[in-house]
Amino acid sequence: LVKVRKNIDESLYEELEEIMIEADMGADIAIDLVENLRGEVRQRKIKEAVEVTPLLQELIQDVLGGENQALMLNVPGPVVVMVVGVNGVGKTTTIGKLAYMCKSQGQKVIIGAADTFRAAAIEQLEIWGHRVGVDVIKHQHGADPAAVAYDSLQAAKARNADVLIIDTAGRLHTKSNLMEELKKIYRVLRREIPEAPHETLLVLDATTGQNAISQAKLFNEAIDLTGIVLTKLDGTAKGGVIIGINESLNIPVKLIGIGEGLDDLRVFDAGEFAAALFT
Amino acid sequence: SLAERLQDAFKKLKSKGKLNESDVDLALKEVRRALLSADVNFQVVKDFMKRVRERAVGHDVLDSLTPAQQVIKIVHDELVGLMGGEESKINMASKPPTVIMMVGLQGAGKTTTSAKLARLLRKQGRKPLLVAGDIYRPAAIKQLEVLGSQLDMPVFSMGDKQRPPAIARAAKESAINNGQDVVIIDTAGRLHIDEELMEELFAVKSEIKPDEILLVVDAMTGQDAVNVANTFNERLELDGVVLTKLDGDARGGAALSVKAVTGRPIKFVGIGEKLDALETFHPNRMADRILG
Ligand SMILES: Nc1nc2c(ncn2[C@@H]2O[C@H](COP(=O)(O)OP(=O)(O)OP(=O)(O)O)[C@@H](O)[C@H]2O)c(=O)[nH]1
Ligand SMILES: Nc1nc2c(ncn2[C@@H]2O[C@H](COP(=O)(O)OP(=O)(O)OP(=O)(O)O)[C@@H](O)[C@H]2O)c(=O)[nH]1
Ligand SMILES: [Mg+2]
Ligand SMILES: [Mg+2]
Repeated sequence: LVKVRKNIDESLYEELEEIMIEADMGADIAIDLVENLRGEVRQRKIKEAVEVTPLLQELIQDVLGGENQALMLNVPGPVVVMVVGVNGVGKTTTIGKLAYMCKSQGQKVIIGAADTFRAAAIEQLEIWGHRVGVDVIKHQHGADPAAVAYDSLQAAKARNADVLIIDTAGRLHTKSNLMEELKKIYRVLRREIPEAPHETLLVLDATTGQNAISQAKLFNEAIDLTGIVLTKLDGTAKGGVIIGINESLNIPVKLIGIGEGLDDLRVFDAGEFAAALFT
Repeated sequence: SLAERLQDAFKKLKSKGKLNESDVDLALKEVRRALLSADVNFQVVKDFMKRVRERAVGHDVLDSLTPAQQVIKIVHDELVGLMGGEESKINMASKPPTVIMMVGLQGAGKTTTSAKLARLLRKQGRKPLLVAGDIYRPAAIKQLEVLGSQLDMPVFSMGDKQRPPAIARAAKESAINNGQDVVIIDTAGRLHIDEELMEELFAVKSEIKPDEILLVVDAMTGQDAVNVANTFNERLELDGVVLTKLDGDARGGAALSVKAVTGRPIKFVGIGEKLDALETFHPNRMADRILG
């Protein structure tokens, strides 16, 4: 994305700042990173313009914590994964893909259909369960989501499942009654297994702008998030907002969604992510 | 708030004496910052700030006792001028049925908005027919049928084995036979860079020549809004935009980006998950929201 240049000049730094803002990193973070970059360029006595962008990628990769933070699926089962997020970001689809990923690694997976609110949410999840070949625990439409979570956990224990993934209804983080409902689901799981839910994943849509920070903050306050799934990275949006979320809330991206198929889920790679910001 | 930050900025600047143009430029940095943090696209902000600056370096700011207020007024007026000026109504066909096509990215709110729009149009005296044009997403047809039954609104479906242009054609004919005068076609979410699926939308358009093509955009969309809006508009020639999920705390800068880049008006806003949560667009309220 960066123009080819001979010299390291002000226009190069301006261009990098613009690319970062357009990647949804946020103006303040972009400005800070450009300042750090200038300092590093001086410190390392860099003279070639072509070396500047890779250096910036390196700085971004450092912010993202380096080591890839995988899902903690290696504890004695059932490992409970609770999936949350605002409306339409890709929770249900991600659960289908995650179930497939776990099953492909030889794990026995069960899905809990705790979105009892949205039209045809249960049917949608059942189709995914059928595609992957895993059981979906459900109640009737309108049932208490915490009751579905509870029953799913009992079923997971009884059937010796390795992983239980719980789908929840999309909800805006600003709706306190809906956030209370989420806390209740969390408490119900925690009462049954002290470490459950082992993973609380916030699903974020890569097309989201700065509002993602507010989403991460409020969902985290409600139920202590362990990771983020960044979806729809197969589009043109870069998802740069996760850098700010990492810096201010220390929540790592663990998985990325790159399409609508069963197989379109990848473990997050900070290096690839940093590189993609500039291509 | 932006108003407070501008007041602080001008206070500092005026303490050095009479205001000049470069003082105003310094203060305008706060406006630029506010727009970017509201997710207005970078290029759109650049162009917008040029217009604002032209007006902000005039005497009604430089000589004012309340320059911050003057600047806010200029910015607000420019935002309203850019986003407003059109009526929030659907283009009705001279000969029924009026055909409306709902398009947009995955998860934007098309299916829910289709049902909301049907409800709104029925309240205005129309007889809508909802059309299940998403043959890909698991249980998409079921979702629209459930919403239709909640509203006691007819839903036309041919299952997921027929292609969308054929479904749209048959739905239009069915509406004519059953006396429905508005046909609302829900389509599958798709990426603007998916050649095949964008071509499919074009095929639906060519088949039934809609009177209204609405792009459904999530209010929390960031910088990417211009790419999406531009591509959908170039391929389909949009008639309008619906901005959804405004019941959250997203500042909604995408509204300005989409209008600036396509010229198409935002006609409706989604303000909740319930089927009565659809309102006409108010540019002054949107301007307040974007400025924070
Ligand atoms: N292109 C693309 N589309 C995706 C991805 N993940 C999900 N989607 C699509 O996004 C849309 C919404 O996905 P859902 O799984 O229903 O989202 P959700 O968060 O469960 O939605 P609610 O339950 O209504 O809040 C669907 O059309 C999915 O196919 C992705 O990584 N890439
Ligand atoms: N809070 C809120 N939620 C909304 C609004 N509009 C839609 N939703 C929710 O957003 C989610 C996605 O809505 P859908 O109508 O399924 O979106 P879609 O564009 O049809 O999705 P695809 O068909 O997968 O592309 C659902 O959970 C809806 O209930 C709104 O204005 N406010
Ligand atoms: Mg869902
Ligand atoms: Mg839909």
